Amino acid sequence: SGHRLRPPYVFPQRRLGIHERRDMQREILAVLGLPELPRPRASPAASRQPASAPLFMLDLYHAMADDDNGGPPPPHLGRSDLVMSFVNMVERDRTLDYQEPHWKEFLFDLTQIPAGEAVTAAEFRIYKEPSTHPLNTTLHVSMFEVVQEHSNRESDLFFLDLQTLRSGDEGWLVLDITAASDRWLLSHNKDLGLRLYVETQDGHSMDPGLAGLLGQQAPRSRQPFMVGFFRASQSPVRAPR
Amino acid sequence: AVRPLKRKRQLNKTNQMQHSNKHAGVFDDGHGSRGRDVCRRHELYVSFRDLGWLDSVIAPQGYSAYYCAGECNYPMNSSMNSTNHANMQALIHLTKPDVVPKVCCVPTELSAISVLYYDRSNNVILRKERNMVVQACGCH
Repeated sequence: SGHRLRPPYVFPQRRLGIHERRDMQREILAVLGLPELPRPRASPAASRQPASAPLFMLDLYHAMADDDNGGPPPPHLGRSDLVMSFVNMVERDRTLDYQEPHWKEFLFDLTQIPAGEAVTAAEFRIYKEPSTHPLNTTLHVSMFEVVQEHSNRESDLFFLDLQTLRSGDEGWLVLDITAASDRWLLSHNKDLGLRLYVETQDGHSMDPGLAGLLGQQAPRSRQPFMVGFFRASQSPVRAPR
Repeated sequence: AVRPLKRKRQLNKTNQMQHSNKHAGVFDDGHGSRGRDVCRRHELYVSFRDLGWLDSVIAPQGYSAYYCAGECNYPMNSSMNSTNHANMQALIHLTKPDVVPKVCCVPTELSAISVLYYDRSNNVILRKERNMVVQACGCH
């Protein structure tokens, strides 16, 4: 009441009811910008989920922590406050028909991208093992976005990136797919289709698998995935509850 | 025999105090709201483990958020990170306590945290949330 001088910062001391605790946890999640309900307990299927993305993201997490302590930020990370890796993927191959160019196609579900986020960069990461045929030659790996599919003719494609490497090379191949982000922000609910071609030095199309590029059959720690770097385009307005 | 008991009751009171502040997942250092100490930073740990989120949150398992509490009385020394205005307000508060409120002990420097978690589609997300950790308190 103002006359009886209460200690200036004593908080009401009482136990929260079950619903209040649940509301409190939801509010803490909202302040942290996390989705509302935690993911259900890891199902057995989750143990078969690719581990490549979590391992990569754990490295980014430590790099972001170092960035907070003044260390050099890795590329793309300095300008981003949200990084999403996408593993939900369907993979399609066209490698048996000898006349057509061979390709490998990857479909990604982008529905979890929150609204109000601007893309600062996007990458497609695929692991390459040393390939022996042809031996010691130059390979050109190109990536396209599948803009529109047609039943009676080739799909409409949009060029994204080209990388040149040696057939004996091994490691993660990183393809820049930032240019595809304009379209995917307009249509979240449509899967993003990425198509990969491999050509030899003399222009012959080659099965990406034979070139050593691993798809979904690879070991969990080497399966392909996609990474998007985002920056909140405006400060999130928290609706009163 | 009495003194230990008294001390034991004192400890129980403190534990009870800590316990009552121990909402699931949030711990503070227990004596932050009792002693008349000057404005300073107090420990406040938000535990994702106790909030039951470790199925979703890969890292960290919690973080030290801290909070600011304590007195901001005139004269405020340099450690209290005060401004000229705060000193002026504290002075006027002494003369007109009913009109001008006390100076507040508030965060003056905040930093971000990063949280790595699974979303509902098992995608792995890394989110940086700004202004989540109190680095310094001051009278303002």
